Amino acid sequence: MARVIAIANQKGGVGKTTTAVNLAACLAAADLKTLLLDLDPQANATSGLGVRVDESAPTVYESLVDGVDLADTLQPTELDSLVVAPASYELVGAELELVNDEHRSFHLRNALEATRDRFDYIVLDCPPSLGILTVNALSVADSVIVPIQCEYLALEGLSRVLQTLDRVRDALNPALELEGILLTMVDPRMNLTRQVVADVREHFAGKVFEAEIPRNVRLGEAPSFGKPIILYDLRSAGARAYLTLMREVVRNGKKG
Amino acid sequence: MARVIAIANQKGGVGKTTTAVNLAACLAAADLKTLLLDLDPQANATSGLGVRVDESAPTVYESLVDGVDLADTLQPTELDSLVVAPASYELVGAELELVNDEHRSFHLRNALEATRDRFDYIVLDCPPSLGILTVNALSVADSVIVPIQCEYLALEGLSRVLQTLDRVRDALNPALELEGILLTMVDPRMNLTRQVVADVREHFAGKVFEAEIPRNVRLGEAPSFGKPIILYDLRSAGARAYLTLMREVVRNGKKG
Ligand SMILES: Nc1ncnc2c1ncn2[C@@H]1O[C@H](COP(=O)(O)OP(=O)(O)OP(=O)(O)O)[C@@H](O)[C@H]1O
Ligand SMILES: Nc1ncnc2c1ncn2[C@@H]1O[C@H](COP(=O)(O)OP(=O)(O)OP(=O)(O)O)[C@@H](O)[C@H]1O
Ligand SMILES: [Mg+2]
Ligand SMILES: [Mg+2]
Repeated sequence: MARVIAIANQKGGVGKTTTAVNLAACLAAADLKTLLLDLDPQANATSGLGVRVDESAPTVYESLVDGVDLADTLQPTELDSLVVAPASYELVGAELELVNDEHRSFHLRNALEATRDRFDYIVLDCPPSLGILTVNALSVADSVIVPIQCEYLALEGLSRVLQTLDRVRDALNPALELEGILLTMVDPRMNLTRQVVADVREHFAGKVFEAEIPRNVRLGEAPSFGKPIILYDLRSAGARAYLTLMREVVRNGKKG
Repeated sequence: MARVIAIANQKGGVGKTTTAVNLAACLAAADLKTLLLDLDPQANATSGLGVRVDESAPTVYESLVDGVDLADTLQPTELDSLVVAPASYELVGAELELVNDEHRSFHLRNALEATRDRFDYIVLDCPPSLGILTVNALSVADSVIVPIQCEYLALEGLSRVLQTLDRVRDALNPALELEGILLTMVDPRMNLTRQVVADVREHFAGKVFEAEIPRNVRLGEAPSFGKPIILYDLRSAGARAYLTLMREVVRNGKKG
């Protein structure tokens, strides 16, 4: 029975995709059958794992809007236990096409119904907005990871995301939990970073992952080779951090 | 007659707001009457200049959707020649509310009609998407600045933005020009950065600003004090870079 984890934060460039790709890859490397589902029209997670999709092949868009079986969209990766449901630019249209649909928040839940039990983990990469695509993710997820970059603007965005979690929990998905807040791109030399890290850990005690993702050049380079960090540079600080995060997520799952 | 410049790129966290805030502030510091109009529901530009808006005060949302006069939304800043038309979270609703409006791309153009001539420059900060809010900005802008962070994923996003420019130019705004591509968060120690900078300058020769914005901790700190970089730390590398950008933009304007 898959644990479905959404990676969400409407603020741009905070490490959602880097986290989705690398958490999924680390889970797969631990032999947990994992599906990475890309919900962002920019399809960064899809290309970050080197997945190329033919014009004619179905993607998450066709699954959400045309009801194509999600299983028909799945693409393999370099890791045996990791498959990808790819995004495409047409997803931009999904927000508008679904707007008048009274079941618009549940298209993803329906799409995942049939495939869910084939996996141990399903990781959902969300776009930088709290629109229909992200709400679809939050409506089907068991839990949410909120990556935040340790800078001033990140804190405002964090309260916004948590408000949205509460609303989705009340209206659409009572079982939705916060898996944790993940501090990303942590640069210990920056005063601002240390201040923000301290504030977040104090204000949200118990909700922040022990694991922190350091600012690490290798994490920026890996997607240009279409590889997760553990295949690109296993000894890097970035790889070690995402492996630590993976273990923390799996342990949390067992306490369940 | 104001020059209207949109700051756009659907990729998150590439420095749109930092560029909008600091270009606007530098123009104002040069005694050019400047309006910074915040089109992002996250309102980072608004808070980055220390502008607080009462619950009851009208914002860009009321101007776009309810037809409130834009002049009624304007808020002062610490710089005499800089005012802000603030965003608010309700703008999230604008995308959905305008979707069935056949003039949905022109609400901002209409809102700016009356106020345009009071300014020398109007700077529009766009959200990380190519949805209705960004299309409204591109429909009224004279030109667009596209900030890109020098990392692999940035290049894919860049072609996407330029495609959108072309489409808006053909369908909605024939006079729309590319003001320039702005390289941001440049860290000369990163190999990937140097490679991306070289590729962009070669591939888009003549369209890339001479000015480059370095990765500079002070630029990340300034918004937490609600100040543009020139008031926060005038001698920083970030301040010098945005002043250089401002001069380049003003020179381009004179060549017309
Ligand atoms: N820890 C890190 N160290 C260095 N670079 C990083 C790190 N995490 C992410 N990056 C880089 O920062 C950029 C933004 O990260 P990413 O794309 O994961 O953010 P995002 O939240 O998914 O962005 P968007 O909001 O556009 O979807 C990418 O170029 C990525 O490679
Ligand atoms: N040159 C720089 N050096 C250091 N930090 C920077 C620089 N430019 C921007 N930042 C910081 O990086 C983060 C992202 O920048 P910014 O908010 O301007 O991007 P954006 O494109 O507007 O993001 P969004 O897509 O969410 O609107 C902010 O915390 C900002 O303070
Ligand atoms: Mg992403
Ligand atoms: Mg912004």
